[in-house]
Parts: sequence; C-alpha cells; structure tokens
Amino acid sequence: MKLKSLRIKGFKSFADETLIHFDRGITGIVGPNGSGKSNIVDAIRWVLGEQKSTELRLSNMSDVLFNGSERRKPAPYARVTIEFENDKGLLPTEYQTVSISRTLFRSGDSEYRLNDVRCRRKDITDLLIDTGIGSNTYAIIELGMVEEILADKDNARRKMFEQAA
Amino acid sequence: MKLKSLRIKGFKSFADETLIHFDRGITGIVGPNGSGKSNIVDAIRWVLGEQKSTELRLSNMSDVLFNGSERRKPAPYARVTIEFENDKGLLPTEYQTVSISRTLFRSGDSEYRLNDVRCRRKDITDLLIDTGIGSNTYAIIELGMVEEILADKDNARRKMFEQAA
Amino acid sequence: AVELYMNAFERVRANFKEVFRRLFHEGDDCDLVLLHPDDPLHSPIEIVAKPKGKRPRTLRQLSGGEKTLTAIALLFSLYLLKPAPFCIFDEVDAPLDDTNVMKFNQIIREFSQQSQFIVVTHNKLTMAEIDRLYGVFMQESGVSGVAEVSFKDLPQNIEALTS
Amino acid sequence: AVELYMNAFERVRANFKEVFRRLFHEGDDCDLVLLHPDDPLHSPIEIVAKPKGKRPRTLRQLSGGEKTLTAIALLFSLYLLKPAPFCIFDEVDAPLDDTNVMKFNQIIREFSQQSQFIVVTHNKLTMAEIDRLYGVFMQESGVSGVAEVSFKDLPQNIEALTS
Ligand SMILES: Nc1ncnc2c1ncn2[C@@H]1O[C@H](COP(=O)(O)OP(=O)(O)OP(=O)(O)O)[C@@H](O)[C@H]1O
Ligand SMILES: Nc1ncnc2c1ncn2[C@@H]1O[C@H](COP(=O)(O)OP(=O)(O)OP(=O)(O)O)[C@@H](O)[C@H]1O
Ligand SMILES: [Mg+2]
Ligand SMILES: [Mg+2]
Repeated sequence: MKLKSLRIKGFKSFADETLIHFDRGITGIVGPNGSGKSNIVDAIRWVLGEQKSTELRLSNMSDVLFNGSERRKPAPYARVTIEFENDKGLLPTEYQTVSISRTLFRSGDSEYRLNDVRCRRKDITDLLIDTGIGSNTYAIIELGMVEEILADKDNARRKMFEQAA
Repeated sequence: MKLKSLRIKGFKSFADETLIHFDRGITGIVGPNGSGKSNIVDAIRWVLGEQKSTELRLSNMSDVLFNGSERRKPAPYARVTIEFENDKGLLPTEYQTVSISRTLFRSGDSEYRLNDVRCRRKDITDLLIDTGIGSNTYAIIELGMVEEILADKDNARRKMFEQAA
Repeated sequence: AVELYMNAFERVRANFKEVFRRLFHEGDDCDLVLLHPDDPLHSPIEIVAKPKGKRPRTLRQLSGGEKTLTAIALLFSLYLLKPAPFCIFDEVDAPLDDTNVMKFNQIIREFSQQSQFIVVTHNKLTMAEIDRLYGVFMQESGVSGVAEVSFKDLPQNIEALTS
Repeated sequence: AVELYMNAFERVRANFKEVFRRLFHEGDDCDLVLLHPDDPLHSPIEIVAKPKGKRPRTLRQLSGGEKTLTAIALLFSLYLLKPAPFCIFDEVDAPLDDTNVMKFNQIIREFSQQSQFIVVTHNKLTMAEIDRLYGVFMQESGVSGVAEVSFKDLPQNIEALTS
C-alpha cells in the first residue's frame, strides 16, 4: 500500500490548496521554524481519523481551520485528501487507487469521503483497520512520541506492544 | 564574578581527574552522544549545592559516584571543585580567588570546603546567595528547563519571576 | 490472548537486541523486561541498556541522545513485527550527533525498500539522504506554501523561499 | 512584597518585548499576562505571541522551534533583570533552524560582555561562534575525558578522540 499524494486546503497554516506527491523511498520535509512542516504531519494524522485535539496540538478541533491573518480571512472549511495505491491489495476494496477525504466546516459539520463518495467516519476507520496506519499507531513518530516511550506515562509502552500484537 | 576553573574526579563518568579552564566569553562543550557533556553541567550544579537528585538525573544521590565498568572499579568518592575570581567583590569575602569543593564518599559522608578549609553546606549556600548562581536559579538552562517554561507545571514560571524579583 | 501478547513481546525483544546493536555498537546489548512477568498483559515494560564494558543501566540513566536512539531502536523493533506502509519522523534526529544521524539514516534507507518514509528535519546530513525533498515556507500573509527542492540548491532555495 | 514582584514583572515584561523582537522579527510583538491580576504573587503567567500580521497566539499554538525561541527570550528577559555571572545552555539550539541558531548566538555574544556563557551543542553554526572549545569523549573503559580543541580541526579531532 503506497502513499501517493496529499492535498491540503484550509487546514491550519495551509490556507491555500497545497499538493504533495510521494514516491517510493524517502520523502523529506524541510524549512524554517514555524513554516508549517509539523502541520503537514498533523494533516496526515487528521485525515486518517485522529480525534484527539491534543494529538494535533489544538485546544479545540475547530482550531484546525486556518484562522485568518491580517491579510487573509479565516477559512470556511478545512479539507485534507490523501491518496493511496492499493498495490498489495491491503485495502479491502477493488479500487486500485483509494482516496480518503475529511472536511470540517466552520459550522462544526464534518464530511468524510471515500473515492469522492460521502461516507461515515466508521467506513474509513474500518478500511484502515488492518493496514497499520489508522490514527493511533506507531507509524507516525514525532519527537514527542520518543518522549512518550521514554516517560512511559500510563504504561504507554505496553499499549504500543498490544497494538503490534 | 568570573568562573575560573572546574575540577572533576569520581563524578559520574569522570572517573579520572579532569580539569577545565574558563576564560572570558563563550566556552563550548562538544562531543558525541553519551560522551559526558551533560555530566559536566551536572557537576557544576552539584558543587554549587544542588540537592535534588532528579535535577541531576539520578535515582539516588549516591549514583553520582563513578559506578565502575568492566575495566575500572567504582570510585571511592566523587569530588568537584569550582574556582571563581572575586573580581567584582560580589562574594562576601576578602579572597581574590574563591574555590568551592564538594565531596561525597561511598559511605554517604559529605564534605564541603571553602578555599580548602572544611565548612558546612550552609556556608557555601550563604556565600552564593546574592550572586545569582546558587543551585535553583535560571542560570543553568538546559533544554529541560525550556520544557519547564513551556509546560509551566506547578506554576514554574511564577517561581522564576519570584527568584528574579 | 496472553500467548499472543507474549509471542509478540518475544519477537519485539529479539528485534530490539538486533536493531539496538546496529544503532549503537557491536558489543552493546540491551533487554526488554516485564516488571510483572506473572501479569504480562498489564505489566509495565522496563528498557535496559547494557553497553559494552559498562554496567547495565535503565533508560533513565542514559544521555539525551542515547535515550532517543534507544527509543528509535524500540520503535523500529515494533515496526519490524508489523511494518506500517509508511512512517513519519518529525525532527527525531535533533538530539543525535553526526555519527548517530548517519546510522539512523542508514537504517531508514534499508527499511525504505519495504515502506515509505517521511522525514521532517533541520539536519543537513539527513537532508543529503532524502530521495524527494519538499521545502516548506511561511508567507507574509500567514499562509504556508510548499515547493519541491533539490538538496544541492537547498541553501539558495531556502533563502529564496523565506525572503 | 506585591510591589516588589510587580516591579520585577513589569521590567521582565519590557525586556521580553525587546528580546522577543530581536529573536523573531521587527514587526513581531508579544506579551506576558497575569491570569489573575488581583493576586499577582500566586497568579500563573500566560505567554502570548503576536507575530506580525497574524493573530495573537498562546505558547501552545506555536511550532516546536518557535516555542523554544520564545522560552529563550523569556529566560534572557529574566537574566537582564539580574544577570547571573555565568549561564549554561545544554543543547538548547537543537530545535532551531539555521537562522534562529545565528540569532541565538548573536544574542549570547552580546551578553557575553557581561557574563560567561557555557554552551553544550551538536550544532556546527554554534561551534563556529565559540571562543574556547572543549571536546568530550568516552573511552573504552567507560571513563569520560576532555581535551581542548580548535574548531577548524574539529572533525578530525572528534574522530581521533572517539576512535
Ligand atoms: N489554525 C491555524 N491557522 C493559522 N495558522 C496556524 C494554525 N494552526 C497553527 N498555525 C501556525 O502554523 C505555524 C507553523 O506550525 P508548524 O508547527 O507546522 O511549524 P514547523 O514547520 O513544524 O516548525 P518547527 O521547525 O519549529 O517545528 C505556527 O506559527 C502556527 O502558529
Ligand atoms: N555514576 C556513573 N558512573 C559511570 N557512568 C555514568 C554515571 N552516571 C552517568 N554515566 C554515564 O555517562 C554517560 C554520559 O552522559 P551525558 O549525559 O553527560 O552524555 P552527553 O555527552 O550529554 O550526551 P548527549 O549528547 O546524548 O546529551 C552516559 O552513558 C551515562 O550512562
Ligand atoms: Mg515542527
Ligand atoms: Mg546531554
């Protein structure tokens, strides 16, 4: 299962539509402090179903929408779309390319789409269940997670082992 | 008040007597992971009176003694001596050069010395009180302290303001 | 359930010994220990490092960089049990010295056959190992932008992107 | 007592605005706010960043490097109130990008007239700013050693020291 592309619009500091392509191998994300690198990582977590606002460094989930600046009005919605190639048939669907999309409107309404067809959040989490990349896995390793292993708060290590088992 | 030199023996990974000179300006400490850089910082904290073993990354204060390796026996004591030039008369003593020494023996006995004369720990903390460098000041800034400011656990920021006031 | 967990635990433990030795040195050893072996499903897990020639020490007694490297070894050991299609590292190399950054990148290079890796970094040595590099920049309007960049042009690019 | 504290608080706040502007950019502003102004001696202190052209944000909403830089600004603001004879920084520059590392070093250089600075670092840009450099190394016997080194010989020295 290969990550193909990521499209971000209205999500945190990415007010304008941004498209990133992923190839085989190692993709690097570089840039100055505060440029938006960790926001890209947050976008991937979010579209894969992350529900904990703390994991996304937010006080409220609504903080995920671009909240405006002197020159730009706040965004009306935040949308992230991630595209996978189902090359190993890991995803239980006949599609070769699978796109998952999540939108949060300023009203608080949410929208999930699978290959551009509206669905429930559960449909997405069900799809991802055996792939090892739902939210809450050790696939996304930030320095904070290294801290988690080191601190072992609430037996964090044991939880990681359970997930792997 | 100028830092002049630091002598470390038997303290953590510094089994052998080690001498570091400080000039005016900026002194840098570099080296690979695990070489002993933070141990030098700990030695400075310790000789200036640090009593909290957690601030020194220890389970017990006795862990401060070099605990031996395959080729080297554990050290019988840990001793750190720091030397200051009393150039601004900040230290309430007529001495031009002041040396503070702290020793911890494996038996648990402690020894403090001021210009090589035995004294009580209180004599040292009293001497340092108005200098702004006793243990527990913001003079020693490790990345962990940056974390403390950021986390603001137990109103850590307020405490720092109090100290500065 | 206990059997399933213990099976996984033993496999991760074996991986851990191997990855740890690669990230540290040949003669170094380590261990994963259940604090309550009679109650594996709820037992906390202790991480022990046994560097060559030195006394065994728990994670807490290691240096900043050694802790990070050990945690990375554990994360990869879990990964090897059940490789995720992609892994994201956000500035994990920050506390590592040059030698350890290279080791970290070598191990990523090896696993990149099997999974995609996304690495956020400020480290030049890591940047040199990247296959496809994206530069992120913040514009005056408070809006982030992204552009694909090549490593050899990077210094000028970063200047251009952020001015 | 309240008066003494408030006097210090206002001075630190003024310093903070100045240092913050230097570490960030000219148009950026910030603030220190007492959450309970009626009870200053026990009140928690909120740190607010107001980057030019963007909405004010609390510390928690900043990026990793921005948080570190802001905390450094606050530490220097406290320092300016009552300069300690020496300051020690242990790998504080790890999350900073090159530009911010340079700014951090510039501000240290300025204050180094008044106090001695001891900087532990892995960062090459920081190393270039050091007046006197000590290389620390771990020997096979598990014993640390220290040797004075010069920056231009550094790569070879580190190799020699650690082999
Ligand atoms: N909802 C939002 N609207 C607008 N800007 C936001 C929003 N949420 C976060 N930001 C801003 O995005 C910026 C970039 O954040 P990010 O954490 O991605 O930086 P970074 O590139 O990871 O930096 P560092 O190298 O310091 O870790 C921050 O300045 C933050 O204030
Ligand atoms: N009492 C002791 N006896 C012997 N060795 C010790 C003792 N206490 C700590 N050490 C060892 O000292 C080593 C160096 O620790 P230190 O934290 O100073 O490294 P460092 O140079 O700061 O590394 P990093 O760059 O990773 O932060 C560690 O491997 C640690 O296990
Ligand atoms: Mg970041
Ligand atoms: Mg250290």
